[in-house]
Amino acid sequence: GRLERLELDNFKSYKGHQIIGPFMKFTAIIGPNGAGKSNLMDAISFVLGEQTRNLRVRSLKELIHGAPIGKPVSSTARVVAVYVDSNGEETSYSRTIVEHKTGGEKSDWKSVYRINDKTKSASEYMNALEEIGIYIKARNFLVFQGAVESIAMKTPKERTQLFEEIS
Amino acid sequence: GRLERLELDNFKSYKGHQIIGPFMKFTAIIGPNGAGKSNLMDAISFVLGEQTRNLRVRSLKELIHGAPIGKPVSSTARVVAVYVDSNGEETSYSRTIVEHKTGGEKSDWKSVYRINDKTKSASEYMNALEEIGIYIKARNFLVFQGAVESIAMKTPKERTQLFEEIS
Amino acid sequence: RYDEFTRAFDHVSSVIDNVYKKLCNNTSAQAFLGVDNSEEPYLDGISYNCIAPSKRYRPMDNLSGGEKTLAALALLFSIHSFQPAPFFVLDEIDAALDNTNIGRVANHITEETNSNRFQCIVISLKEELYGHCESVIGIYSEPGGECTISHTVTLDLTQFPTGGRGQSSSFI
Amino acid sequence: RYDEFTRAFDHVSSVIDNVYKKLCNNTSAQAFLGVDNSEEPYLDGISYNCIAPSKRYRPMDNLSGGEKTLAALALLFSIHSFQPAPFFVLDEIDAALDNTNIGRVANHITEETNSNRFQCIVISLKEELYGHCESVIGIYSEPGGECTISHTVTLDLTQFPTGGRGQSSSFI
Ligand SMILES: Nc1ncnc2c1ncn2[C@@H]1O[C@H](COP(=O)(O)OP(=O)(O)OP(=O)(O)O)[C@@H](O)[C@H]1O
Ligand SMILES: Nc1ncnc2c1ncn2[C@@H]1O[C@H](COP(=O)(O)OP(=O)(O)OP(=O)(O)O)[C@@H](O)[C@H]1O
Ligand SMILES: [Mg+2]
Ligand SMILES: [Mg+2]
Repeated sequence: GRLERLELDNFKSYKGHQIIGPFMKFTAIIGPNGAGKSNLMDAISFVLGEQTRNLRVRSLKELIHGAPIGKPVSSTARVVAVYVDSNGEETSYSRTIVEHKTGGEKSDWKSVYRINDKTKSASEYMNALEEIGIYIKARNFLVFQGAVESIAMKTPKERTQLFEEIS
Repeated sequence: GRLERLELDNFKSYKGHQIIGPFMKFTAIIGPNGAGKSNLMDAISFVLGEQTRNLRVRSLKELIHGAPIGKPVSSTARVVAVYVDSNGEETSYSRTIVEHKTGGEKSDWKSVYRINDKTKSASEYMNALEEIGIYIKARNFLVFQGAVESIAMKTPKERTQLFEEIS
Repeated sequence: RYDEFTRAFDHVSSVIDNVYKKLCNNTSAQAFLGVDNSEEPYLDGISYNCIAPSKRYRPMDNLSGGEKTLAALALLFSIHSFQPAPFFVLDEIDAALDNTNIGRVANHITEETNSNRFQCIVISLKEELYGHCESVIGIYSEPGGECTISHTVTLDLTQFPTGGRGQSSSFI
Repeated sequence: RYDEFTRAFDHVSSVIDNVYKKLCNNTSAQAFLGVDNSEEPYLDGISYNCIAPSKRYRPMDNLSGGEKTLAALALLFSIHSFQPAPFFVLDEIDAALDNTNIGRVANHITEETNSNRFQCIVISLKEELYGHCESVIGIYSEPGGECTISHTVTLDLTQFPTGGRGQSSSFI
C-alpha cells in the first residue's frame, strides 16, 4: 500500500484546511528555505504517532498554527493521512490535538486518535499501524533533516537496539 | 594579508610533496565525495595550531598518509602555509609531525613549529599568528563540515565564551 | 528472543553488501555487519564497516561526509528489506552528496519504487534529485503576514514528454 | 575585563542587524544580541534572536534549516568585523541553503573580498556558489590503490570572458 494524501487543519505553518497530494510512487517536496517542507514531514510523523520531541516543539500546543508567536488561530490542530492498500481500499488515520481543561488556570493538551473516523486508544491505533508495517518506534523509514549521517555513525550498542526494535 | 599557497608533505590523503594554490581573494575547493576537500581544510587548521580532536583523528600519527590503513608512507608529515602581508612580503608558517622516541616500545608524536624555517616554541608560534589576526582558540574564521547551523544554536553561556575569546 | 534477533541480523547482513555495491555503483565496494557476542548477540554491540570502492579497510570515522551518507542509506535500505514499511520520508538526505552519488541514489530509489517495493517521499533542494521523481509538490509561503503561511502546488511530471527522469528542470 | 568585553559586544551587536538584512536581502529582517546581566555581562549568557523577513519575533529553535544557516553566517561575519582574521575557510556551508540564499551569501562574500576585508576559501558541491569565485581548486583522487591519494588542479576563472561571476559551469 501507500500514502495517498494528507489533510491538515491548522498544523504548523499550514493555516486552515489544506489537502496535500496525491503522493505518487516517488514524490519530491520542493520549495525555498522556510517555506514549510520539513513541517510537512512533521505532519506525517505526527499522524503516525511521533512524540513532540522529534517534531521540533516542546508541547503539542505549539503545533497549532500561530502558536510560536503567541497567536494560535484555533484551539485544535489535526492531521489525516489517507492510506491506500494493495487492493485499492482507502483507510484514513487521524490525530487531533485537543485542549483538556483540568480545572483552574493550567490546561493539558491531549491527542485523539481515529481510524476511519472511529476514535481509538493510542495503543489500538499503534497496533493498527504496525499491521501495515509502520513501527514508529523503530523509525526505520523516517530520516529527519540533518540526521542521515548519524545513522551510519551509531555506536555498536545503538545498532543492537535498532535490531531489537525491528525483530 | 592573505594565504598565498600551501605545501603539504604526506598529510592525510595528499601523498608526497604537493603545492596547492595560489589562493586568490575568493577561491573554491571542489571535487567529488571522498576526494580530499575537507582534508585540505584540516591541513589549514593543522598548520594554524588546531588540536587533533578537531582534525577528525585520534592522534597526530594518523595524519600521516596511509596511517589509517596501517601503512604510513613516512615517519613524518608537514604542512607549510605561505602568507603574504599587505606589503607583499611572504612569511612561511610550518608545522611538522615528528616521532619522539621515549625509549622502549611506545613512541610519542610531537609537533615542531617553524616560521621562515626557524624553529619556534608553540607559544611563540601562536603569538606570531595572533599578530596577523589568527586566534585559533576563538575559531571565528573556520567552519568545519556540518557545523555551520550549530553556530546560531549555541547556548547563551557558550556565546558569552565566544565573546570572551575575541575580547 | 535469540531466534528473532538472529533472523533479523542474518537477513540484513546478507543484503547490505549488495545494496552498498549498488549505491556506489562499484563491485569493489564492500559493507558488512558483525556481532560482538555470537552466543547472545542482543547483549552486546553490532559493528558496521564500509569499504568505499577500491580502498582498503579503515574505520568508519575515517569516511568523508558524502561517504557516510551512502553508508547510512545502505543500512537504512537493508533494514527496510527485512521490515518493510510502506513508505520512506527522507528530508534533504542529498545535502552532502555530489551529483554523481545523487544520481546513483535516485536510480536506486526509482528502481525500488517502480517494482513497488516501497513508496518514497523526498524533500530536496537539488534538481539532480527531484528531477527523477514522478511528481513534485511545491511549497510556497504567503508574502507578508506575521508568521509563515504555507501553500502547496502539485505537479505530475509523468504528464510531460520525458516524464520526470531527470529532465524536469525546465518545468519547475 | 568589563571594558574589553563590552567593547566587543557593542561592536558586534551594532553591526549584526545590517549584516543579517544584507544576507536576507530584506530590510524587514532583524537580528539582535542581548546580555542577560548588564553589570557583569561576562558572568551570564548572551541571547541571539533573528527575525526572518516579514515574520514576527519567535524563538530561534523555530527557524528552518536554511534560516539557521543564515543566522549563523550573520553572527560569524559580524564577529569577524570586530576581530578580523585575514581569511575564512568554510566547508559546505551551502548544504542547507536554497539557490536564492546561496546567491545572496555569494554576493556578500564577493563584495567583502573585493574590498579586501577578508580572503575567503569555500568548499562546495554546488555550482551556484563556486561559480562566483575568482579561482577554483579541483580535487580528484587517483583511481585504484589502497587508500585515497588526492591531487589538485587550479583554474583561474578570471581568465575567462565572464570571469567567474556565476558563469563558470561550462568550464568545469
Ligand atoms: N505552529 C506554527 N505556526 C506557524 N508557523 C510555524 C509554526 N511552526 C513552525 N512555523 C514556521 O515554519 C517555518 C519553518 O518551516 P520548515 O522548517 O518546514 O522550513 P523548510 O521548508 O524545511 O526550510 P529549509 O529548506 O530551510 O529546511 C519557520 O519559519 C517557522 O517559524
Ligand atoms: N592519513 C590518511 N591517509 C590516506 N587517506 C586518508 C587519510 N586520512 C583520511 N584519508 C582519506 O581521505 C578521504 C576523505 O577525504 P575528505 O573527508 O577530505 O573528503 P571530501 O572531499 O571532503 O568529501 P565529501 O564531499 O564527502 O565531504 C577518506 O576516504 C579517507 O579515508
Ligand atoms: Mg527543512
Ligand atoms: Mg568534506
